[in-house]
Amino acid sequence: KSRIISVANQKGGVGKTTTAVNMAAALAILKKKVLLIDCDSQGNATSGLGVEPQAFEKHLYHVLSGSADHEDVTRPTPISGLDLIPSNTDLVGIEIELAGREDREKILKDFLKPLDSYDYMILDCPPSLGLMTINALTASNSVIIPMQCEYYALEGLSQLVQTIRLVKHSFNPRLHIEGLLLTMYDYRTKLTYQVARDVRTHFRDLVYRTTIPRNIRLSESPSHGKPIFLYDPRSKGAESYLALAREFLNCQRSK
Amino acid sequence: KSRIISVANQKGGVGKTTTAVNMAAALAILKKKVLLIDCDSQGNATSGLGVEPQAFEKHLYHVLSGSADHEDVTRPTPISGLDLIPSNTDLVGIEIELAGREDREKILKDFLKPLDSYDYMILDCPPSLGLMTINALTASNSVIIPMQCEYYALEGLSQLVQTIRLVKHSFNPRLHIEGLLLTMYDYRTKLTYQVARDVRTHFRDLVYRTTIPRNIRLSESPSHGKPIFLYDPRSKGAESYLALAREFLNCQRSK
Ligand SMILES: Nc1ncnc2c1ncn2[C@@H]1O[C@H](COP(=O)(O)OP(=O)(O)OP(=O)(O)O)[C@@H](O)[C@H]1O
Ligand SMILES: Nc1ncnc2c1ncn2[C@@H]1O[C@H](COP(=O)(O)OP(=O)(O)OP(=O)(O)O)[C@@H](O)[C@H]1O
Ligand SMILES: [Mg+2]
Ligand SMILES: [Mg+2]
Repeated sequence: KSRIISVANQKGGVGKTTTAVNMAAALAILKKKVLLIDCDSQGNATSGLGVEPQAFEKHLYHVLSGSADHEDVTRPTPISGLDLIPSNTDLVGIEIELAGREDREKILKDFLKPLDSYDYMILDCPPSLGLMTINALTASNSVIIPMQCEYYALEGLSQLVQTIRLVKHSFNPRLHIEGLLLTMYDYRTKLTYQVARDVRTHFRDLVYRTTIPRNIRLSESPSHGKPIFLYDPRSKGAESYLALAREFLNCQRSK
Repeated sequence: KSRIISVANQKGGVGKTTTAVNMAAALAILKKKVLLIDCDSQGNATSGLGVEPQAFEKHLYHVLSGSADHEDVTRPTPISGLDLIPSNTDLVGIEIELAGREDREKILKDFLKPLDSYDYMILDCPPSLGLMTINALTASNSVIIPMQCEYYALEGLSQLVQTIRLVKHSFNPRLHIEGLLLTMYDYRTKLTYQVARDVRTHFRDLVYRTTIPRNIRLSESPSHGKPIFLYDPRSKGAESYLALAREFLNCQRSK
């Protein structure tokens, strides 16, 4: 059966998309069958894999509004073993459109339920705790929380943890934190050291040992529409996301 | 009469809050009377000025839901001449609560209309194009767009410009782009050079000559609850935000 993992954090710019795209690609390279779902109307996970936002007719918006099924929207990517359900700006209005429905939190969960040919499904969430992120959390087994070692990112953690608890209690009893990932890690600054210490003290073993360093190749690769492994496989960014995927799989095995 | 300016960009982590807090503080230092309004449920602009999210009973949520007026929510800050209307996580549900109202886009505009004792009102927007950002754009004379010189930030610009056009057409004919601000500017990388060139080619004089360099003191100052001018007035961050405020005032004079 597929495991479904959200990559979520309402704080903006902490590396959610970079983690979702490169973790999904790394798992495919390690011979897992993976589906990446772009749940953000910015469509960054979609363009990060080289798919132009206007190149497809049906996408996640049509799934959630009930006018498409998964064959219509799922497409292959440059990495064998990795499929994508894309998104674009049409998704902006979905939260207001779904607000009145009885099952508004469970629409994504019901859609993903029958898809069992994947080992993992990775959901890239938008920078908010609105209905789209709630749908992703309700559909998931667990959540990976990327965070920068900065003050505002640290401040937002308690709100995120509280939201995960609420979703677990009201909609999805199996939901738990898969792990916290420290991104754009800059060894030289005191702020990074202090925030990392706070996070590890508070979340202990939930924090991945693997950290992702600030690495310019990671921010260049989306402009070439490629995950880091196709853009610069020898970069520090590629090494660290491969190490993260291995650490993640080791945790899975011991569950 | 007050000029109202939104600081907006749906791309996360581009420096909206850092710009709103430090630009508002710089204008107050230059003897303007300024009101900063935190329109983001993360409450970063609030804590960036040293106000604890639980330290106030009434805040922006109560204004928008009609249970408070501006005397109840406006508070002084450590910078003389700068007042704040704070926010906290209570604001998360406001978009769904307002979705059904007839005047849902104009609630903030109607609230701000009578407040004319300020020279400038600065609105810090969340990383989305939902109802809260639409309210801010509908209430504003103009919009400052902070952006990092990165691919995903560049990709999001067309969606933001389109949204500004839509709001101008449907709700607020005076709305225009005040300027684009290049933030976390790293002179050493090719990516910064390429994105900055693309932005200046496309937006020409709308791009501020002042750029904000990546400067660790800017990310340290919120953890001390102070704008950069009280934390490290001689830092590159303080210099650049003061230069931005002067460039902004020069543009105002020539309007
Ligand atoms: N380790 C890294 N080193 C350097 N740049 C990075 C790294 N991780 C992400 N970036 C860059 O930082 C920016 C923010 O990352 P990303 O867009 O993945 O964050 P996000 O959390 O998905 O943002 P949003 O909140 O807008 O969805 C992007 O321009 C990305 O290319
Ligand atoms: N010029 C800069 N140099 C270094 N760090 C910066 C700079 N500007 C902002 N930062 C840091 O980068 C992070 C993102 O900035 P900020 O929170 O202001 O962006 P934002 O657009 O308001 O984010 P969100 O989308 O979550 O509202 C913060 O941790 C901030 O302290
Ligand atoms: Mg993203
Ligand atoms: Mg912000």
